[in-house]
Amino acid sequence: DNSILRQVSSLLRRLPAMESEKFQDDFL
Amino acid sequence: EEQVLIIREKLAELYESEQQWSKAAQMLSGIDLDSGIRMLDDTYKLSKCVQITRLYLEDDDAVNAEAFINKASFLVSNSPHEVLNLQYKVCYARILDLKRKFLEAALRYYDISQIEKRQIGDEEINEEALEQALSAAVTCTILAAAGPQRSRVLATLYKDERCSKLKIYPILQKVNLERILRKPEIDAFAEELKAHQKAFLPDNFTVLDRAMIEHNLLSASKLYTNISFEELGALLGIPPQKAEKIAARMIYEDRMKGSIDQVEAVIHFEDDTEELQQWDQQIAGLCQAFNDILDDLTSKGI
Amino acid sequence: MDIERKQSELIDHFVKQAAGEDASASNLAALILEATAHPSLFAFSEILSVPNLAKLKGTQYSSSLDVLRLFSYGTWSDYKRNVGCLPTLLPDQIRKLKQLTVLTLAETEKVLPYDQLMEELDVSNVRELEDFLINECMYAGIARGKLDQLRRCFEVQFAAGRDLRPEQLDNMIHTLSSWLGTSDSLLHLIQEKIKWADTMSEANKIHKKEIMDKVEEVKKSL
Repeated sequence: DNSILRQVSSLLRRLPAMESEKFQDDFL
Repeated sequence: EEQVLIIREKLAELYESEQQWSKAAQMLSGIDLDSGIRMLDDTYKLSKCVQITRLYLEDDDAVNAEAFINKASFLVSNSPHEVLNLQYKVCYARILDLKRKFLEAALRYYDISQIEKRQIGDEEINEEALEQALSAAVTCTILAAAGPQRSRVLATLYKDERCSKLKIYPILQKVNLERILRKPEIDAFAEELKAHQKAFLPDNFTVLDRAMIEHNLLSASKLYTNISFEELGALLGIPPQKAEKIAARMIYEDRMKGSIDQVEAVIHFEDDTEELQQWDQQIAGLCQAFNDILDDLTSKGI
Repeated sequence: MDIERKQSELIDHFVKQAAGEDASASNLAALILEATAHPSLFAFSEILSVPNLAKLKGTQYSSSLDVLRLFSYGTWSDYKRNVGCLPTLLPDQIRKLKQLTVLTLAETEKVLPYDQLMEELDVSNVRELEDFLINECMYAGIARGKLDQLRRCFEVQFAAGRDLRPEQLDNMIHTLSSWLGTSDSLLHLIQEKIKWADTMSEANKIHKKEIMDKVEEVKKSL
Protein backbone atom coordinates (compact mmCIF):
# COMPACT_ATOMS: atom_id res chain seq x y z
CA ASP A 1 0.00 0.00 0.00
CA ASN A 2 1.85 3.06 -1.27
CA SER A 3 0.15 5.47 1.12
CA ILE A 4 1.17 3.40 4.16
CA LEU A 5 4.72 3.16 2.83
CA ARG A 6 4.91 6.91 2.37
CA GLN A 7 3.63 7.46 5.89
CA VAL A 8 6.17 5.00 7.33
CA SER A 9 8.90 6.69 5.35
CA SER A 10 7.88 10.08 6.70
CA LEU A 11 7.65 8.64 10.21
CA LEU A 12 11.15 7.18 10.12
CA ARG A 13 12.49 10.51 9.02
CA ARG A 14 11.39 11.98 12.32
CA LEU A 15 13.99 9.88 14.06
CA PRO A 16 15.96 10.70 16.08
CA ALA A 17 13.38 12.80 17.88
CA MET A 18 15.92 15.43 18.93
CA GLU A 19 19.53 15.95 18.04
CA SER A 20 20.58 19.53 18.87
CA GLU A 21 23.71 20.03 21.01
CA LYS A 22 21.61 21.93 23.53
CA PHE A 23 19.35 18.91 23.83
CA GLN A 24 22.35 16.60 24.40
CA ASP A 25 23.50 18.78 27.30
CA ASP A 26 20.01 19.02 28.80
CA PHE A 27 19.47 15.30 28.30
CA LEU A 28 22.73 14.35 29.98
CA GLU B 1 -36.65 74.42 30.71
CA GLU B 2 -39.45 72.55 29.01
CA GLN B 3 -39.56 75.04 26.14
CA VAL B 4 -35.76 75.08 25.85
CA LEU B 5 -35.76 71.30 25.67
CA ILE B 6 -38.35 71.28 22.87
CA ILE B 7 -36.47 73.93 20.89
CA ARG B 8 -33.19 72.08 21.31
CA GLU B 9 -34.71 68.80 20.15
CA LYS B 10 -36.26 70.52 17.13
CA LEU B 11 -32.97 72.20 16.21
CA ALA B 12 -31.09 68.94 16.72
CA GLU B 13 -33.58 67.28 14.38
CA LEU B 14 -32.89 69.90 11.74
CA TYR B 15 -29.11 69.54 12.14
CA GLU B 16 -29.47 65.78 11.87
CA SER B 17 -31.50 66.09 8.68
CA GLU B 18 -28.63 68.15 7.30
CA GLN B 19 -26.18 65.50 8.55
CA GLN B 20 -24.47 68.03 10.80
CA TRP B 21 -24.03 65.35 13.42
CA SER B 22 -21.79 67.14 15.90
CA LYS B 23 -23.93 70.29 15.84
CA ALA B 24 -27.00 68.16 16.53
CA ALA B 25 -25.13 66.47 19.37
CA GLN B 26 -24.01 69.78 20.84
CA MET B 27 -27.58 71.08 20.65
CA LEU B 28 -28.84 68.07 22.60
CA SER B 29 -25.91 68.21 25.03
CA GLY B 30 -27.28 71.55 26.17
CA ILE B 31 -30.29 69.84 27.68
CA ASP B 32 -29.77 69.76 31.44
CA LEU B 33 -30.44 66.09 32.21
CA ASP B 34 -29.52 66.49 35.85
CA SER B 35 -31.58 69.63 36.55
CA GLY B 36 -33.15 69.70 40.00
CA ILE B 37 -36.20 71.60 38.75
CA ARG B 38 -37.74 68.90 36.56
CA MET B 39 -37.70 65.22 37.23
CA LEU B 40 -36.61 63.39 34.03
CA ASP B 41 -37.00 59.63 34.13
CA ASP B 42 -33.90 57.48 33.65
CA THR B 43 -35.12 56.04 30.37
CA TYR B 44 -35.38 59.52 28.87
CA LYS B 45 -31.92 60.42 30.17
CA LEU B 46 -30.47 57.16 28.83
CA SER B 47 -32.07 57.64 25.43
CA LYS B 48 -30.66 61.17 25.20
CA CYS B 49 -27.15 60.07 26.21
CA VAL B 50 -27.21 57.26 23.67
CA GLN B 51 -28.59 59.56 20.99
CA ILE B 52 -25.89 62.18 21.62
CA THR B 53 -23.21 59.45 21.62
CA ARG B 54 -24.44 58.09 18.29
CA LEU B 55 -24.38 61.57 16.78
CA TYR B 56 -20.80 62.20 17.91
CA LEU B 57 -19.82 58.76 16.59
CA GLU B 58 -21.17 59.68 13.18
CA ASP B 59 -18.28 62.16 13.12
CA ASP B 60 -15.88 59.65 14.70
CA ASP B 61 -15.60 61.96 17.72
CA ALA B 62 -14.61 59.38 20.33
CA VAL B 63 -13.80 61.91 23.05
CA ASN B 64 -17.22 63.58 23.22
CA ALA B 65 -18.97 60.32 22.52
CA GLU B 66 -17.17 58.69 25.45
CA ALA B 67 -18.28 61.50 27.79
CA PHE B 68 -21.92 60.67 27.11
CA ILE B 69 -21.54 56.90 26.98
CA ASN B 70 -20.01 57.13 30.45
CA LYS B 71 -23.11 59.02 31.64
CA ALA B 72 -25.23 56.34 30.02
CA SER B 73 -23.22 53.63 31.84
CA PHE B 74 -24.79 54.71 35.14
CA LEU B 75 -28.29 54.44 33.69
CA VAL B 76 -28.11 51.36 31.48
CA SER B 77 -27.76 48.74 34.22
CA ASN B 78 -31.35 49.36 35.41
CA SER B 79 -32.81 50.02 31.98
CA PRO B 80 -35.49 47.54 30.86
CA HIS B 81 -35.35 48.84 27.31
CA GLU B 82 -33.56 46.27 25.20
CA VAL B 83 -33.33 48.54 22.15
CA LEU B 84 -31.59 51.25 24.14
CA ASN B 85 -29.35 48.66 25.82
CA LEU B 86 -28.34 47.27 22.45
CA GLN B 87 -27.65 50.74 21.07
CA TYR B 88 -25.59 51.44 24.17
CA LYS B 89 -23.52 48.28 23.58
CA VAL B 90 -22.91 49.16 19.92
CA CYS B 91 -21.83 52.70 20.86
CA TYR B 92 -19.50 51.38 23.53
CA ALA B 93 -17.86 48.95 21.09
CA ARG B 94 -17.44 51.66 18.47
CA ILE B 95 -15.84 54.04 20.99
CA LEU B 96 -13.34 51.35 22.03
CA ASP B 97 -12.66 50.73 18.34
CA LEU B 98 -12.09 54.46 17.72
CA LYS B 99 -9.81 54.63 20.75
CA ARG B 100 -7.85 51.67 19.29
CA LYS B 101 -8.64 49.42 22.24
CA PHE B 102 -9.09 46.81 19.58
CA LEU B 103 -9.21 43.69 21.67
CA GLU B 104 -11.86 45.07 24.02
CA ALA B 105 -13.81 46.39 21.01
CA ALA B 106 -13.53 42.99 19.32
CA LEU B 107 -14.97 41.19 22.35
CA ARG B 108 -17.92 43.60 22.50
CA TYR B 109 -18.58 43.39 18.77
CA TYR B 110 -18.45 39.62 19.05
CA ASP B 111 -20.88 39.70 21.97
CA ILE B 112 -23.27 41.85 19.90
CA SER B 113 -22.92 39.51 16.92
CA GLN B 114 -24.15 36.63 19.04
CA ILE B 115 -27.56 38.16 19.81
CA GLU B 116 -30.16 35.46 19.30
CA LYS B 117 -33.30 37.57 19.11
CA ARG B 118 -34.28 38.86 15.68
CA GLN B 119 -36.81 41.33 17.08
CA ILE B 120 -36.08 43.66 19.99
CA GLY B 121 -38.90 46.07 20.78
CA ASP B 122 -39.96 47.50 17.46
CA GLU B 123 -36.44 47.09 16.07
CA GLU B 124 -35.76 44.19 13.76
CA ILE B 125 -32.26 42.73 14.10
CA ASN B 126 -31.26 41.64 10.61
CA GLU B 127 -28.58 39.09 9.74
CA GLU B 128 -26.62 41.71 7.88
CA ALA B 129 -26.20 43.82 11.02
CA LEU B 130 -25.02 40.80 12.98
CA GLU B 131 -22.62 39.89 10.20
CA GLN B 132 -21.28 43.44 10.29
CA ALA B 133 -20.68 43.15 14.02
CA LEU B 134 -18.91 39.82 13.51
CA SER B 135 -16.76 41.25 10.74
CA ALA B 136 -15.90 44.23 12.95
CA ALA B 137 -14.90 41.79 15.69
CA VAL B 138 -12.55 39.99 13.28
CA THR B 139 -11.07 43.25 11.99
CA CYS B 140 -10.42 44.60 15.48
CA THR B 141 -8.87 41.33 16.60
CA ILE B 142 -6.52 41.33 13.65
CA LEU B 143 -5.56 44.95 14.42
CA ALA B 144 -5.03 44.24 18.12
CA ALA B 145 -1.50 43.96 19.51
CA ALA B 146 -0.10 40.50 18.77
CA GLY B 147 0.19 38.28 21.81
CA PRO B 148 -1.44 35.40 23.73
CA GLN B 149 -4.77 37.20 24.42
CA ARG B 150 -5.25 38.10 20.75
CA SER B 151 -4.41 34.50 19.80
CA ARG B 152 -7.21 33.26 22.06
CA VAL B 153 -9.80 35.58 20.53
CA LEU B 154 -8.57 34.67 17.03
CA ALA B 155 -9.03 30.99 17.82
CA THR B 156 -12.57 31.66 19.09
CA LEU B 157 -13.49 33.57 15.94
CA TYR B 158 -11.82 31.00 13.69
CA LYS B 159 -13.90 28.24 15.30
CA ASP B 160 -17.10 30.20 14.79
CA GLU B 161 -18.32 28.80 11.50
CA ARG B 162 -20.24 32.02 10.75
CA CYS B 163 -16.83 33.60 10.09
CA SER B 164 -16.15 31.28 7.19
CA LYS B 165 -18.80 33.17 5.21
CA LEU B 166 -17.20 36.57 5.81
CA LYS B 167 -15.23 38.29 3.07
CA ILE B 168 -12.47 38.76 5.63
CA TYR B 169 -12.23 35.01 6.35
CA PRO B 170 -9.11 34.24 4.26
CA ILE B 171 -7.06 36.73 6.23
CA LEU B 172 -8.55 35.54 9.54
CA GLN B 173 -7.47 32.02 8.60
CA LYS B 174 -3.91 33.07 7.83
CA VAL B 175 -3.66 35.23 10.93
CA ASN B 176 -5.00 32.44 13.12
CA LEU B 177 -2.59 29.96 11.56
CA GLU B 178 0.17 32.47 12.34
CA ARG B 179 1.15 32.71 8.73
CA ILE B 180 3.09 35.59 7.23
CA LEU B 181 0.78 37.99 5.38
CA ARG B 182 2.15 39.28 2.12
CA LYS B 183 1.63 42.83 0.85
CA PRO B 184 -1.24 42.03 -1.60
CA GLU B 185 -3.22 40.41 1.23
CA ILE B 186 -2.55 43.35 3.55
CA ASP B 187 -3.61 45.84 0.85
CA ALA B 188 -6.85 43.91 0.28
CA PHE B 189 -7.50 43.95 4.02
CA ALA B 190 -6.72 47.69 4.19
CA GLU B 191 -9.54 48.42 1.76
CA GLU B 192 -12.05 47.14 4.32
CA LEU B 193 -10.76 49.35 7.14
CA LYS B 194 -12.21 52.57 8.54
CA ALA B 195 -10.16 55.78 8.52
CA HIS B 196 -9.12 55.57 12.17
CA GLN B 197 -7.86 52.04 11.64
CA LYS B 198 -5.40 53.33 9.03
CA ALA B 199 -4.46 56.48 10.95
CA PHE B 200 -0.83 57.30 11.65
CA LEU B 201 0.54 56.66 15.13
CA PRO B 202 3.16 58.90 16.80
CA ASP B 203 5.96 56.61 15.62
CA ASN B 204 4.92 57.29 12.03
CA PHE B 205 3.46 53.80 11.57
CA THR B 206 -0.18 53.43 10.70
CA VAL B 207 -2.32 51.32 13.01
CA LEU B 208 -2.53 48.74 10.24
CA ASP B 209 1.23 48.74 9.64
CA ARG B 210 1.97 48.12 13.29
CA ALA B 211 -0.58 45.32 13.55
CA MET B 212 0.66 43.64 10.38
CA ILE B 213 4.35 43.98 11.19
CA GLU B 214 3.84 42.62 14.70
CA HIS B 215 1.79 39.75 13.35
CA ASN B 216 4.37 38.93 10.68
CA LEU B 217 7.18 39.16 13.22
CA LEU B 218 5.44 36.63 15.45
CA SER B 219 4.77 34.44 12.42
CA ALA B 220 8.43 34.68 11.43
CA SER B 221 9.42 33.65 14.96
CA LYS B 222 7.58 30.37 14.40
CA LEU B 223 9.55 29.74 11.20
CA TYR B 224 13.02 30.96 12.06
CA THR B 225 15.58 30.09 14.70
CA ASN B 226 17.25 33.37 13.87
CA ILE B 227 17.19 35.91 11.05
CA SER B 228 19.21 38.96 10.07
CA PHE B 229 17.39 42.28 10.22
CA GLU B 230 18.28 42.80 6.59
CA GLU B 231 16.40 39.66 5.64
CA LEU B 232 13.64 40.33 8.15
CA GLY B 233 13.06 43.74 6.60
CA ALA B 234 12.89 42.10 3.16
CA LEU B 235 10.46 39.49 4.47
CA LEU B 236 8.19 42.08 6.13
CA GLY B 237 8.59 44.66 3.39
CA ILE B 238 9.89 47.36 5.77
CA PRO B 239 13.31 48.98 6.48
CA PRO B 240 15.49 46.78 8.74
CA GLN B 241 15.69 49.52 11.41
CA LYS B 242 11.90 49.56 11.73
CA ALA B 243 11.86 45.77 11.99
CA GLU B 244 14.46 45.92 14.76
CA LYS B 245 12.55 48.63 16.64
CA ILE B 246 9.25 46.74 16.65
CA ALA B 247 10.98 43.46 17.51
CA ALA B 248 12.77 45.12 20.43
CA ARG B 249 9.50 46.51 21.77
CA MET B 250 7.69 43.18 21.45
CA ILE B 251 10.49 41.37 23.27
CA TYR B 252 10.53 44.07 25.96
CA GLU B 253 6.73 43.77 26.38
CA ASP B 254 7.21 39.99 26.61
CA ARG B 255 4.94 39.44 23.59
CA MET B 256 7.66 37.62 21.78
CA LYS B 257 10.54 35.49 23.09
CA GLY B 258 13.95 36.29 21.74
CA SER B 259 17.14 38.33 21.87
CA ILE B 260 18.74 40.86 19.55
CA ASP B 261 22.43 40.80 18.66
CA GLN B 262 22.98 44.34 17.43
CA VAL B 263 26.59 43.70 16.50
CA GLU B 264 25.61 40.93 14.10
CA ALA B 265 22.26 42.66 13.38
CA VAL B 266 20.50 39.36 14.01
CA ILE B 267 17.42 38.47 16.06
CA HIS B 268 17.44 35.07 17.80
CA PHE B 269 13.94 33.75 18.36
CA GLU B 270 13.59 31.60 21.43
CA ASP B 271 11.23 28.71 21.50
CA ASP B 272 10.14 29.01 25.12
CA THR B 273 9.61 25.30 25.37
CA GLU B 274 12.57 23.59 27.05
CA GLU B 275 14.67 21.26 24.90
CA LEU B 276 13.51 18.29 26.95
CA GLN B 277 9.90 19.40 26.54
CA GLN B 278 10.48 19.74 22.81
CA TRP B 279 11.84 16.21 22.94
CA ASP B 280 8.64 15.08 24.61
CA GLN B 281 6.60 16.94 21.99
CA GLN B 282 8.57 15.36 19.17
CA ILE B 283 8.11 11.91 20.68
CA ALA B 284 4.42 12.58 21.17
CA GLY B 285 4.11 13.67 17.55
CA LEU B 286 6.00 10.61 16.43
CA CYS B 287 3.78 8.29 18.45
CA GLN B 288 0.71 10.04 17.06
CA ALA B 289 1.97 9.51 13.52
CA PHE B 290 2.69 5.89 14.43
CA ASN B 291 -0.85 5.41 15.70
CA ASP B 292 -2.27 7.03 12.58
CA ILE B 293 -0.42 4.45 10.50
CA LEU B 294 -1.69 1.61 12.66
CA ASP B 295 -5.23 2.97 12.32
CA ASP B 296 -4.73 3.22 8.58
CA LEU B 297 -3.46 -0.36 8.46
CA THR B 298 -6.45 -1.50 10.49
CA SER B 299 -8.93 0.42 8.38
CA LYS B 300 -7.43 -1.15 5.26
CA GLY B 301 -7.54 -4.57 6.86
CA ILE B 302 -3.78 -5.00 6.46
CA MET C 1 -0.84 11.82 7.81
CA ASP C 2 -2.78 14.97 7.04
CA ILE C 3 -1.19 15.23 3.64
CA GLU C 4 -2.03 11.57 2.93
CA ARG C 5 -5.64 12.14 3.94
CA LYS C 6 -5.90 15.22 1.74
CA GLN C 7 -4.50 13.56 -1.32
CA SER C 8 -6.08 10.12 -1.03
CA GLU C 9 -9.27 11.26 -2.79
CA LEU C 10 -7.20 12.88 -5.52
CA ILE C 11 -5.23 9.67 -6.00
CA ASP C 12 -8.44 7.62 -6.24
CA HIS C 13 -9.85 10.10 -8.74
CA PHE C 14 -6.80 9.99 -11.03
CA VAL C 15 -6.38 6.21 -10.69
CA LYS C 16 -10.02 5.71 -11.62
CA GLN C 17 -9.65 7.98 -14.65
CA ALA C 18 -6.42 6.29 -15.72
CA ALA C 19 -7.97 2.83 -15.39
CA GLY C 20 -10.99 3.79 -17.50
CA GLU C 21 -11.44 1.51 -20.52
CA ASP C 22 -11.92 4.51 -22.80
CA ALA C 23 -8.68 6.15 -21.67
CA SER C 24 -6.74 6.78 -24.87
CA ALA C 25 -3.02 7.62 -24.95
CA SER C 26 -3.77 11.32 -25.39
CA ASN C 27 -6.26 11.27 -22.47
CA LEU C 28 -3.69 9.54 -20.31
CA ALA C 29 -1.06 12.14 -21.26
CA ALA C 30 -3.49 14.91 -20.35
CA LEU C 31 -4.29 13.16 -17.08
CA ILE C 32 -0.61 12.91 -16.19
CA LEU C 33 -0.19 16.60 -16.93
CA GLU C 34 -3.17 17.45 -14.70
CA ALA C 35 -2.00 15.18 -11.89
CA THR C 36 1.60 16.39 -11.88
CA ALA C 37 0.47 20.03 -11.92
CA HIS C 38 -2.20 19.63 -9.22
CA PRO C 39 -1.20 21.76 -6.17
CA SER C 40 -2.35 19.21 -3.58
CA LEU C 41 -0.99 15.96 -5.03
CA PHE C 42 2.48 14.77 -4.01
CA ALA C 43 2.16 11.02 -4.61
CA PHE C 44 2.14 9.35 -8.02
CA SER C 45 3.09 5.71 -7.64
CA GLU C 46 -0.55 4.59 -7.48
CA ILE C 47 -1.21 6.22 -10.83
CA LEU C 48 2.07 4.89 -12.22
CA SER C 49 1.02 1.34 -11.35
CA VAL C 50 -2.22 1.49 -13.39
CA PRO C 51 -1.80 -1.11 -16.19
CA ASN C 52 -3.52 1.15 -18.72
CA LEU C 53 -0.51 3.43 -18.73
CA ALA C 54 1.31 0.87 -20.83
CA LYS C 55 -0.76 2.24 -23.71
CA LEU C 56 1.59 5.23 -23.74
CA LYS C 57 4.63 3.16 -24.68
CA GLY C 58 5.70 3.55 -28.27
CA THR C 59 3.34 6.46 -28.88
CA GLN C 60 4.06 10.14 -29.22
CA TYR C 61 3.00 10.42 -25.57
CA SER C 62 5.58 8.01 -24.17
CA SER C 63 7.50 10.93 -22.58
CA SER C 64 4.46 11.50 -20.32
CA LEU C 65 5.21 8.17 -18.71
CA ASP C 66 8.75 9.37 -18.07
CA VAL C 67 7.34 12.55 -16.53
CA LEU C 68 5.11 10.52 -14.22
CA ARG C 69 8.08 8.38 -13.18
CA LEU C 70 10.12 11.53 -12.61
CA PHE C 71 7.41 12.96 -10.35
CA SER C 72 7.14 9.67 -8.50
CA TYR C 73 10.81 9.27 -7.69
CA GLY C 74 12.91 11.98 -9.28
CA THR C 75 14.14 15.46 -8.44
CA TRP C 76 14.60 18.76 -10.20
CA SER C 77 18.22 17.86 -10.89
CA ASP C 78 17.08 14.60 -12.54
CA TYR C 79 14.81 16.65 -14.77
CA LYS C 80 17.61 19.00 -15.74
CA ARG C 81 19.88 16.06 -16.54
CA ASN C 82 17.25 14.60 -18.88
CA VAL C 83 15.64 17.78 -20.13
CA GLY C 84 16.40 16.75 -23.73
CA CYS C 85 14.10 13.77 -23.68
CA LEU C 86 11.37 15.16 -21.45
CA PRO C 87 8.61 17.62 -22.35
CA THR C 88 8.87 21.20 -21.12
CA LEU C 89 7.24 21.43 -17.71
CA LEU C 90 4.55 23.96 -16.83
CA PRO C 91 5.28 26.42 -13.97
CA ASP C 92 2.94 24.43 -11.68
CA GLN C 93 4.85 21.26 -12.53
CA ILE C 94 8.18 22.94 -11.92
CA ARG C 95 7.04 24.17 -8.53
CA LYS C 96 5.74 20.71 -7.69
CA LEU C 97 8.95 18.96 -8.73
CA LYS C 98 10.96 21.38 -6.57
CA GLN C 99 8.66 20.67 -3.62
CA LEU C 100 9.21 16.95 -4.18
CA THR C 101 12.95 17.62 -4.35
CA VAL C 102 12.86 19.11 -0.85
CA LEU C 103 11.04 15.98 0.38
CA THR C 104 13.72 13.79 -1.17
CA LEU C 105 16.51 15.82 0.44
CA ALA C 106 14.70 15.58 3.78
CA GLU C 107 14.64 11.77 3.45
CA THR C 108 18.33 11.48 4.28
CA GLU C 109 19.07 14.60 6.33
CA LYS C 110 17.20 16.45 9.07
CA VAL C 111 19.34 19.56 8.58
CA LEU C 112 19.38 20.81 4.99
CA PRO C 113 22.12 23.38 4.20
CA TYR C 114 20.95 26.41 2.25
CA ASP C 115 23.75 25.99 -0.28
CA GLN C 116 22.61 22.46 -1.10
CA LEU C 117 18.97 23.58 -1.35
CA MET C 118 19.80 26.57 -3.52
CA GLU C 119 21.77 24.37 -5.87
CA GLU C 120 19.17 21.58 -6.01
CA LEU C 121 16.29 24.04 -6.50
CA ASP C 122 18.07 26.43 -8.85
CA VAL C 123 17.50 29.35 -6.51
CA SER C 124 19.87 32.30 -6.55
CA ASN C 125 19.37 33.99 -3.18
CA VAL C 126 18.43 33.30 0.43
CA ARG C 127 15.22 35.38 0.31
CA GLU C 128 13.92 33.45 -2.66
CA LEU C 129 14.88 30.11 -1.07
CA GLU C 130 13.25 30.96 2.24
CA ASP C 131 10.08 32.24 0.55
CA PHE C 132 9.90 28.92 -1.32
CA LEU C 133 10.41 26.88 1.86
CA ILE C 134 7.86 29.02 3.74
CA ASN C 135 5.11 29.28 1.11
CA GLU C 136 5.51 26.11 -0.95
CA CYS C 137 6.68 23.68 1.74
CA MET C 138 5.74 24.75 5.26
CA TYR C 139 2.51 26.59 4.45
CA ALA C 140 1.60 23.89 1.91
CA GLY C 141 1.76 21.40 4.80
CA ILE C 142 4.35 19.07 3.29
CA ALA C 143 7.13 20.07 5.68
CA ARG C 144 7.58 21.64 9.11
CA GLY C 145 10.77 22.97 10.63
CA LYS C 146 12.90 26.02 11.42
CA LEU C 147 15.00 28.24 9.20
CA ASP C 148 18.38 29.08 10.68
CA GLN C 149 19.97 32.00 8.87
CA LEU C 150 23.14 32.09 10.95
CA ARG C 151 23.92 28.43 10.27
CA ARG C 152 22.31 28.81 6.82
CA CYS C 153 20.25 25.68 7.10
CA PHE C 154 16.67 24.39 7.26
CA GLU C 155 16.08 22.07 10.25
CA VAL C 156 13.32 19.68 9.22
CA GLN C 157 10.98 18.48 11.99
CA PHE C 158 8.50 16.82 9.65
CA ALA C 159 8.40 16.09 5.93
CA ALA C 160 5.70 14.23 4.01
CA GLY C 161 6.74 10.90 2.59
CA ARG C 162 7.50 10.58 -1.13
CA ASP C 163 6.79 7.51 -3.23
CA LEU C 164 9.27 4.77 -2.47
CA ARG C 165 11.29 2.97 -5.06
CA PRO C 166 11.31 -0.83 -4.52
CA GLU C 167 15.02 -0.80 -3.68
CA GLN C 168 14.31 1.49 -0.73
CA LEU C 169 12.16 -1.10 1.03
CA ASP C 170 15.06 -3.11 2.41
CA ASN C 171 16.55 0.00 3.93
CA MET C 172 13.18 0.88 5.47
CA ILE C 173 12.75 -2.62 6.88
CA HIS C 174 16.24 -2.45 8.30
CA THR C 175 15.56 0.94 9.92
CA LEU C 176 12.27 -0.30 11.33
CA SER C 177 13.84 -3.44 12.79
CA SER C 178 16.71 -1.52 14.38
CA TRP C 179 14.16 0.99 15.75
CA LEU C 180 12.19 -1.97 17.12
CA GLY C 181 15.34 -3.43 18.61
CA THR C 182 16.33 -0.11 20.16
CA SER C 183 12.85 0.40 21.55
CA ASP C 184 12.78 -3.09 23.00
CA SER C 185 16.15 -2.69 24.66
CA LEU C 186 15.13 0.77 25.89
CA LEU C 187 11.94 -0.62 27.40
CA HIS C 188 13.97 -3.46 28.87
CA LEU C 189 16.46 -0.98 30.30
CA ILE C 190 13.64 1.08 31.78
CA GLN C 191 12.14 -2.03 33.35
CA GLU C 192 15.52 -2.85 34.86
CA LYS C 193 15.91 0.67 36.17
CA ILE C 194 12.48 0.51 37.75
CA LYS C 195 13.35 -2.81 39.36
CA TRP C 196 16.67 -1.36 40.56
CA ALA C 197 14.90 1.68 41.96
CA ASP C 198 12.39 -0.55 43.78
CA THR C 199 15.15 -2.69 45.21
CA MET C 200 17.10 0.35 46.29
CA SER C 201 14.08 1.92 47.92
CA GLU C 202 13.36 -1.36 49.74
CA ALA C 203 16.98 -1.50 50.92
CA ASN C 204 16.79 2.12 51.99
CA LYS C 205 13.59 1.45 53.93
CA ILE C 206 15.20 -1.53 55.72
CA HIS C 207 18.31 0.51 56.41
CA LYS C 208 16.22 3.38 57.69
CA LYS C 209 14.26 1.02 59.95
CA GLU C 210 17.50 -0.42 61.37
CA ILE C 211 18.75 3.07 62.13
CA MET C 212 15.44 4.00 63.76
CA ASP C 213 15.56 0.82 65.87
CA LYS C 214 19.11 1.69 66.96
CA VAL C 215 17.98 5.18 67.91
CA GLU C 216 15.18 3.71 69.99
CA GLU C 217 17.63 1.33 71.71
CA VAL C 218 20.01 4.17 72.52
CA LYS C 219 17.15 6.26 73.84
CA LYS C 220 16.02 3.39 76.09
CA SER C 221 19.56 2.72 77.37
CA LEU C 222 19.94 6.42 78.20
